[in-house]
Amino acid sequence: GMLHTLELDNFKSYKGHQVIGPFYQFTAIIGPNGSGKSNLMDAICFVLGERSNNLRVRKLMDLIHGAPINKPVATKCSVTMNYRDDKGEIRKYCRAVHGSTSEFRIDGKVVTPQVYNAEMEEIKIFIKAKNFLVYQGQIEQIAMKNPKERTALFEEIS
Amino acid sequence: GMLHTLELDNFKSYKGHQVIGPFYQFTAIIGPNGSGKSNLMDAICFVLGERSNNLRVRKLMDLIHGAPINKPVATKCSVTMNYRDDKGEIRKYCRAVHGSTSEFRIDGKVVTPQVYNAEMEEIKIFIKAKNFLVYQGQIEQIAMKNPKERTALFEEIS
Amino acid sequence: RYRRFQECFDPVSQKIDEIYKALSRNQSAQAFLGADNMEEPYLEGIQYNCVAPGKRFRPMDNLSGGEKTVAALALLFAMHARNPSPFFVLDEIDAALDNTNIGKVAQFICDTAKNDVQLIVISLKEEFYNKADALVGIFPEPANCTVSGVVTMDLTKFKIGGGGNDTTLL
Amino acid sequence: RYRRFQECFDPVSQKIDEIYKALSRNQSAQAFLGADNMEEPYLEGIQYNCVAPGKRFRPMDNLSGGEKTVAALALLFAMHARNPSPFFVLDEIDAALDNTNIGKVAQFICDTAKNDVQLIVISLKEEFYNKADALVGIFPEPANCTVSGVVTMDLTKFKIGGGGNDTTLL
Ligand SMILES: Nc1ncnc2c1ncn2[C@@H]1O[C@H](COP(=O)(O)OP(=O)(O)OP(=O)(O)O)[C@@H](O)[C@H]1O
Ligand SMILES: Nc1ncnc2c1ncn2[C@@H]1O[C@H](COP(=O)(O)OP(=O)(O)OP(=O)(O)O)[C@@H](O)[C@H]1O
Ligand SMILES: [Mg+2]
Ligand SMILES: [Mg+2]
Repeated sequence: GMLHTLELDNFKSYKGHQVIGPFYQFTAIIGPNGSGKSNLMDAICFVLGERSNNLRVRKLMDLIHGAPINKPVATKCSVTMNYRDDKGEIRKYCRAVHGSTSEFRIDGKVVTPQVYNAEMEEIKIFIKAKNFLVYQGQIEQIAMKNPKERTALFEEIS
Repeated sequence: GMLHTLELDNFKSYKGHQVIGPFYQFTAIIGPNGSGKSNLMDAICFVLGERSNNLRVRKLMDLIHGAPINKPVATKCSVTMNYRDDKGEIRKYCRAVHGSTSEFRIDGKVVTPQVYNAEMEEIKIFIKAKNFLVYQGQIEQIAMKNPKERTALFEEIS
Repeated sequence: RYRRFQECFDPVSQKIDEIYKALSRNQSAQAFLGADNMEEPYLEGIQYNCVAPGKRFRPMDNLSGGEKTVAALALLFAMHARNPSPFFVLDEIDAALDNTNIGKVAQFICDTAKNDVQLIVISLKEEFYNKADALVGIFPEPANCTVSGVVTMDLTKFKIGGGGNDTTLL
Repeated sequence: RYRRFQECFDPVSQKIDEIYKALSRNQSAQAFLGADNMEEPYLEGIQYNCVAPGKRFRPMDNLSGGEKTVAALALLFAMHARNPSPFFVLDEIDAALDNTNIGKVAQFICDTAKNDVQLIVISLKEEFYNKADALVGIFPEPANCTVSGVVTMDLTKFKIGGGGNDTTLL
């Protein structure tokens, strides 16, 4: 499968409803400093189930567009990943934030976080292991983990 | 004043006796990955009195050329900074490592670490404050220090 | 537990050397993974060592910034062999690379993308992103608070006859 | 103790805004330093805030990678106003900067070097190092263990009529 398009609703620096994509086999995100490239990566990690401290915010509410200047434009924000599976069908994985709780939907139907996470593992996305995500400035640390940390990484994916 | 030339003796990847420079008002150090650019910065920090953990080694002996592959080429290594002071005269500041002890010399005369450090502060080099040195990968952290750390930085230079 | 761990560890430790050679484009490069405790590997640590082309075996903390980046990418892509996520997202992994290594890493990413893994990279360097199939351009829109505008560009139209170098982008 | 601290703090907090404007080459950029406890500043923290051009006042942890680099350089050069070390040594500070910011920072470094501070920078980017007065080139010599060779090149000969852009180096 592959990531086809993303739909962002008032997520970080993305105001209103924005559809991003389609993403190809090899897609590069470019733009000047401070334009919102890493925010787009945060959107992808958010929809996969990542915790707020790895999204560079203290609490989920800060993800809403305008929150850093105390003028959030809405009470909720959401990201939808339109994922094309191996059979070529599009599945919609959506995560939204209302106040401080997260809501998860698959193809429009609300599901529990556990079910959502299990579906993610079905398509081989292990958000805890994170061996397919590299945050800005973190690449060198991956080679320098200590032996015990490395074992823990292997345990996550086994 | 300004840094005029450096003399390295078996320091890290610099084998034997190497004279580097002269350094101009604005000098750039260039070269491929792994060639020894950061080692040259380590040589400058070493001669200013920096501790071994900020020189990317566990102990001072590891600074000797060949130490990482257990074939140190000598029992000592040294760096001399030829510094041109405001009157245009050259002063020689030298630090050497024999085994695990450091030896400090100014214009060829052995001095104690305290005298050496006092002389450094004379020419406005406060190695503890380090507000004029930025190690590889550390620039962003300088802006993100917490308020207390920032106060400590000011105390060092006052 | 031992069996599950070995099932994970073996494919990665077999692949890591091949991937490190491909990333460095040099057959003399070597990479190995070794468990401290062979009987019960999950109880202790796993060692990782790389020998950069033209250098000798030395501790990993001796590597320079650029050498660490290449070593980390080798480990990540080797782990992928065992746990094949559908895509990778990499944010400015090319920051510490010199121009030669940028070329090698970009080519490796390009080749990997062709073999059924989707790659999404954030980069500031033209030498890196000009090899992509498509660009997603983010620009700041004038507003009170940072607002990101988005534009997408399909590069495959420009790549007659493979290679990315003849596209003078943006 | 209060007096000594203020003697240090005042010149820096006056200078920081001017330096940040010069680094961003934009008069709408702002930077301020403020002590939490005005009577006894050394007992508590010092706040540092930057407003990037075209943006609003927001917490520092909201800055992007490139924005943090510029903010850090402003602080360093402002502190230098109070404690003028004879030289700076900066190791790949341009890693997170886009091409526009590389140009601005390199120009700022060039201007600062002319005013009595010696600058020694390590860089992989030609847009940065082509503004230098001299290059120190480090290359790996063939050997068992990493051996660095050194070559020095005086660029001032090539800079007829200022500006470093006409030098196609190495
Ligand atoms: N909730 C939010 N609402 C509006 N703007 C936000 C929000 N959260 C973060 N931002 C803004 O987004 C910008 C940072 O974007 P980001 O980190 O994605 O930049 P970038 O493109 O990755 O830059 P760089 O190339 O420097 O890494 C900051 O200016 C920040 O103020
Ligand atoms: N004592 C020593 N003797 C010999 N070689 C050493 C010694 N200490 C470190 N080295 C070697 O120096 C090399 C690292 O050099 P350095 O970190 O200066 O590279 P660099 O030019 O800064 O590269 P990059 O651009 O990737 O940051 C390593 O390959 C390391 O093995
Ligand atoms: Mg970023
Ligand atoms: Mg380096």
